[in-house]
Amino acid sequence: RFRLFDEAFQHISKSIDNIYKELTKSKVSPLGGSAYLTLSQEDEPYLGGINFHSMPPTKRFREMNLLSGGEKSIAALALLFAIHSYKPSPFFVLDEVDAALDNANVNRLANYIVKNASPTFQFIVISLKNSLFEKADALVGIYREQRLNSSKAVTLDLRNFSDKE
Amino acid sequence: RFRLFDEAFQHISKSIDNIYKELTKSKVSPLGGSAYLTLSQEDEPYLGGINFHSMPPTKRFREMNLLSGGEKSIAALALLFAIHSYKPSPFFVLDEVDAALDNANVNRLANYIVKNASPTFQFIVISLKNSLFEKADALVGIYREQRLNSSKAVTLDLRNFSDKE
Amino acid sequence: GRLIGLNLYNFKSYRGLNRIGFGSANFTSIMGTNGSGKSNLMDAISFVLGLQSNSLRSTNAKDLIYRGRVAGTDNDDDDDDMDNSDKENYSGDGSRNAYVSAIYETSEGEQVQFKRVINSNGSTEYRINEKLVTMSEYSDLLKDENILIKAKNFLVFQGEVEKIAAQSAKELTNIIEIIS
Amino acid sequence: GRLIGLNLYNFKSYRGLNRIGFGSANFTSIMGTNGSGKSNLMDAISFVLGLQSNSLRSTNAKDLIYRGRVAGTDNDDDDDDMDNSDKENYSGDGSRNAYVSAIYETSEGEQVQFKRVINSNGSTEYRINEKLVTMSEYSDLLKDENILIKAKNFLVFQGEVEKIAAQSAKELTNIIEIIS
Ligand SMILES: Nc1ncnc2c1ncn2[C@@H]1O[C@H](COP(=O)(O)OP(=O)(O)OP(=O)(O)O)[C@@H](O)[C@H]1O
Ligand SMILES: Nc1ncnc2c1ncn2[C@@H]1O[C@H](COP(=O)(O)OP(=O)(O)OP(=O)(O)O)[C@@H](O)[C@H]1O
Ligand SMILES: [Mg+2]
Ligand SMILES: [Mg+2]
Repeated sequence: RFRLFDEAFQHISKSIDNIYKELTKSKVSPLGGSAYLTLSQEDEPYLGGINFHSMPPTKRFREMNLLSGGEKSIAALALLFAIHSYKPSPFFVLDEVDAALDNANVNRLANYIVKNASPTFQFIVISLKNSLFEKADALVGIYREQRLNSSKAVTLDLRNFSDKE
Repeated sequence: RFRLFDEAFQHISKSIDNIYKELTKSKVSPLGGSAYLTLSQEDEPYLGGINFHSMPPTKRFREMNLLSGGEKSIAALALLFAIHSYKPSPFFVLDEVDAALDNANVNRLANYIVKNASPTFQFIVISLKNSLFEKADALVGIYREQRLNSSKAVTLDLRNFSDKE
Repeated sequence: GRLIGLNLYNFKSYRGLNRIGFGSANFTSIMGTNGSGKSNLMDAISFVLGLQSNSLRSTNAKDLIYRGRVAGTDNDDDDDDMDNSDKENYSGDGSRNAYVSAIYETSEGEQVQFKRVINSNGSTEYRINEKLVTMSEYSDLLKDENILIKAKNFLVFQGEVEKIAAQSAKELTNIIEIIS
Repeated sequence: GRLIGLNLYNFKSYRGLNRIGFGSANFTSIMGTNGSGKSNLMDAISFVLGLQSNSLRSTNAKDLIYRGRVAGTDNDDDDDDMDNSDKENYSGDGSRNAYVSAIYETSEGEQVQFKRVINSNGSTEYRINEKLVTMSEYSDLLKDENILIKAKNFLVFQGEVEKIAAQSAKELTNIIEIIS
């Protein structure tokens, strides 16, 4: 039990920093921020807790409660993607995770998804922001068909439009 | 005690529907939705509870838990504005209340604010969406001054730009 | 593996049969106005994978069945005084059932249909390629594909993302424990 | 009445004195990138009106005092192993105090300065036009202007708007009770 837990923890702990850097790199801070996990009980970790620390670029605080709304969203996504890298589920479903993000962060998230989406890692992302859904391979448009009093869906493959930005 | 409570309740209860209609009217539904308050204990209301019901345009359900994220935000704002109408505080501070709203709802909220903002009803609204802050009288831009490791603010009066959309 | 498409039948705001395909896209975005039914579609995906109704903004499975009258067919006027006891009438015929099925391609390239049905009495059934199975058989097959419903580490519901960063050390240990 | 402007001195991410004016605008919008300090500005407004630190994302008033070294002045290297006990050093001199003052124009057109100070030991003082007053005198004057801190019905913090619609019947009764 210890071995399995430790293996998972070590793997996730190694990948969290790189993923966080990828989600926070910018021209202003080419290196991005830093993130890491710590164990509250070294000898029997599954009985203790795991603390997650993240430090946005140019900042110095590591406590989660000091982060802003947008900074927390990015940290959370990095953690999720790091956990995924250990035992990859075939797909992710994200519902308006970009709600608190400014344009720069939305673009970084969109680029991360475009770069990591693959036949074995499928992303299904609900968003109201065009700078996110423009970068998708396909769009599912949901609308309310008033006459039928029902939701309806149409699908559009964006890859057919060659000038896709 | 009963008289004061009742007076407040009656006033708020009368204004909630009009405010909700103003926030939900559109070309598709010129009448907007409907909203009302009910008392769980008619005789001693301050001992019971007040239930808030809202029904978005074209919908029929009144339970709050069935509303979507955006529908809930609009209902909440209508309630706040209705409470304000009874005993108006001089200003409102709203922090990214538009996070779950689609463009149509952001525009309706912005128009409501523009229409109701006055020297005795001041709005201070934090937003990441340009369709909201473009309509303000003045902008406060917050940025991080990296060299000083500090937040800084600049103010810009938009009314000086005559072509303000 | 990957999710090829979904069929929603009388699920939440989706009346009758609605087919939604993801094709060969690796990154699909869902868009639509407030209240159009985007989160209900995510609820459909979560439901077909085995999540219980309390994580789908509902108190019981019956809430997940489409309720609504087609505008104009019945006399709408008597709707105005609708209260909870009338809900049955309102749904027209109270005897609707609902289901969500997902067409999934396994990592070996085989197509499997996962289906979860809600009967009008609120009980649910699990089916794989239309064959009735138990809940644990259903979730075992999903586990083979690394779809771990108990961890839910691949589903982020609306408004929940910030909570993930701030979750307690204990919660984080639980997730890692389930995964390992 | 109306809020004319604010002065933040060593408050949260605002180092030293920062003046922010609202001028004669009836609708002011605050914009800026993630983590720039927008919600901290709202915390400053809430703080100067008398809200306690637990509604300002902090455990105690000392957390509200600006912490941070100006980049380049000290040796930054020893920062990397910063842990909680080092916080005092990190803030450079631990003896900073902070305040927020609000210039407010009453409905009769008179300008009043509300000021709330945080001393380096974490205690706070309330001042009206620089004169020290008790907390209840301070909040009574605000009440005259219909600024009811207990009801907080005019402040919506980040991420809280949806909860307002879904609040319990009891909570709603409380607010109406305070208002009436
Ligand atoms: N069983 C049901 N039958 C019919 N309609 C339902 C049922 N359950 C929920 N709804 C409707 O679904 C709507 C909410 O849909 P949903 O939450 O998917 O919206 P959304 O597209 O995610 O919107 P937002 O962008 O605001 O988050 C509600 O208006 C509600 O009336
Ligand atoms: N006492 C303090 N001293 C210095 N900096 C602080 C202090 N308290 C909080 N901060 C910093 O303030 C930042 C958060 O600011 P704030 O929450 O105002 O951002 P925001 O502009 O609202 O961002 P978002 O758009 O993501 O909501 C954090 O990065 C944190 O490091
Ligand atoms: Mg939604
Ligand atoms: Mg903020």
